[in-house]
Amino acid sequence: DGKPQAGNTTEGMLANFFNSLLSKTPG
Amino acid sequence: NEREQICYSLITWLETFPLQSPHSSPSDLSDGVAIAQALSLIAPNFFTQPWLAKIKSEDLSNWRLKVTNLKKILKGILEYNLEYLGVTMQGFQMPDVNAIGEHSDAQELGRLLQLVLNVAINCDNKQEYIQTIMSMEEDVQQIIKNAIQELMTKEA
Repeated sequence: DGKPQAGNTTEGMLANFFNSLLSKTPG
Repeated sequence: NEREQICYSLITWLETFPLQSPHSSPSDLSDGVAIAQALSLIAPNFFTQPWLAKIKSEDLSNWRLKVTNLKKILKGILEYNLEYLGVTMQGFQMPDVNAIGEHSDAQELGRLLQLVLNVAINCDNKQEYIQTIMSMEEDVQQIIKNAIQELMTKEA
């Protein structure tokens, strides 16, 4: 339907980036 | 200017911290007092109360006294990186603390705040700090993301 995939929007890419930081082991 | 954008976005981020000292402008932050308070909130086991007590918070009219504070902060962050994270920032241009203390230089302050950000996103409570960033405006998030990515490429 031409809508961008969630991961491809700016919002989605930002969320992916910060979620990947969250999933890294602390310290 | 990209460096100044980093500075102002990171000041917006720093405004989410409940700090005793003013922290809304490069001038507010140029004496290092609010930055030191932020670090002691972020990593209290490393930036301890005795460490914070060594940061002069009164009679800072002489810019050299501000620079003395800023040097202690930079030294503390670099020690944190090495001792706690086991990394050095190869190739990352360190902030010119003289320019921050004397002129409240936004570009150099941006570099210092970038290093503070790096402590926040790697500390034991990083989840809290990262989620705060994720709740901020998209353009601020984007600049913070770029600032983090720049640091990631310079870590060794």
